[in-house]
Amino acid sequence: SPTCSGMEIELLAQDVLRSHRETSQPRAEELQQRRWDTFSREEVCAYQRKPMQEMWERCAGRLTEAIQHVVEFAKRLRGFMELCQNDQIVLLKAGAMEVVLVRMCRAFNPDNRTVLFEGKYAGTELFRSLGCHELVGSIFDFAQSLCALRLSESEVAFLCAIVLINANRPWLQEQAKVARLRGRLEVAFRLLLRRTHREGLLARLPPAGRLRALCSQHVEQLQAFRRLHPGALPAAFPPLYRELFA
Amino acid sequence: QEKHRILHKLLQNGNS
Repeated sequence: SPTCSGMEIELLAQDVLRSHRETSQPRAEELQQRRWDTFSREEVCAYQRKPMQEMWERCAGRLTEAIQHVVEFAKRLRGFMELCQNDQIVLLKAGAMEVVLVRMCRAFNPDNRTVLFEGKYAGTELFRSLGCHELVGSIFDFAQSLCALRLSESEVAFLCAIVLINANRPWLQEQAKVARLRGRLEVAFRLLLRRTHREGLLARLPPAGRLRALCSQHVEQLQAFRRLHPGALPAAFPPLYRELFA
Repeated sequence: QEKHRILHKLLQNGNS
């Protein structure tokens, strides 16, 4: 790019990887070791017997923890904290859940279609009492499709940065500044892919609309849950979850 | 900003 130096791109790439490493839990090696540690039949049944409200609270709790890590990832990204505060909030409000969904592929075992949840790997059936079978299935399908790309940690890191720094989000005040940062991230990502002979990856990434659809589906299901359990949300859901989705 | 009080706070904190 004529607008940024090679050194600048190099620093940005290092920064994306470091931000990702410092804010992704558990580490990749640990996930690899634990990927066959699944819930027993009895444990799955115990989750299935939980009331819908309790299961929603648990999932909202885990999701909120993941989102807090995404906020930290954003804060460490070169250039993010130089954006105006309105735009930081706009990008996180629109993109945090999408980043969590991308990050989820790290903790997903495509061989038995399970995901790390509260300490062990769980299949879709564990989430039955949530009452949103279709949404859970779609999220698992998405994780499965990302796993099929066999992404490296560096590729996950760049994908997350690119999902977050999106100049097309509505209500941005300094759209051009966000677009410039996004452009630099794309240059750095392409450079990484060229070096690792993975240029073909870009054409195989899921379309952005798929992430957007999953996030809308989550909000719709939350609204359906609230109609069933009016008053449940203020009491037991994390305040950050309510702020982002309610 | 009042509507996004917690997000605002997380962004303000050095390390949250």
